[in-house]
Amino acid sequence: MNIFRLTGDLAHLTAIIILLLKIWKTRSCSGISGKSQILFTVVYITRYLDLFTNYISAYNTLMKIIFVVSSLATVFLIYFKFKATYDRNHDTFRMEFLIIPSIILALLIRHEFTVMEVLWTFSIYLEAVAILPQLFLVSKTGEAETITSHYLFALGSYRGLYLLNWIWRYYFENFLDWISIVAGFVQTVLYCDFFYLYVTRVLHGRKLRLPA
Amino acid sequence: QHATTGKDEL
Repeated sequence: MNIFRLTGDLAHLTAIIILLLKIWKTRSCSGISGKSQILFTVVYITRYLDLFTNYISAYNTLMKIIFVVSSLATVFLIYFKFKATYDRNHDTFRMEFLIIPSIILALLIRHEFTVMEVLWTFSIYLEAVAILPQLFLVSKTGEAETITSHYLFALGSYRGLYLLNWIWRYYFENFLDWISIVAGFVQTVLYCDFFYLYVTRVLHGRKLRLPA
Repeated sequence: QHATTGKDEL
């Protein structure tokens, strides 16, 4: 564990809490892509199957359980409890466009051809692109609530901080996993346009509105 | 590096 890993994990946790609180406090999930949330739930479930097979640390187990449970809770709030507020007309990105290529790529490029390893690799690839339905929804409506912007910023920072963690681990632990690194890089790049708008607009007290 | 090494990450 290094400082980048820890802050990355905390950014991830913060993002999840921001989203749940936003939905709960406003009793609304408008502006939130239910599809991205379903994809994240699939990511956590397929990645954290190792909860049943190996124990790493109390921290590791606790965080994995929090991610799985909170993502399930988010999906429940969007599709059941506050479903009347869900922007289904704008949330039109096709999930299979992300899921199917991720499955194919995981079957082709992975460390070992075992069920657990392919599912883990699939989760890494799917996570890299799982935010696309959310970014698509924001681009369709042309704006995002400030709280949604904070959520996206925290969620985007997390994999960026992991990139620094991987550089650290390469130098100090001689650890290198190209699958995580390349996917994490792609994931972070997808947020760049949003990061720019966040810094130039939201941090200056304005709402996130896309340029026409 | 081996396949199982990255699994301590989240």
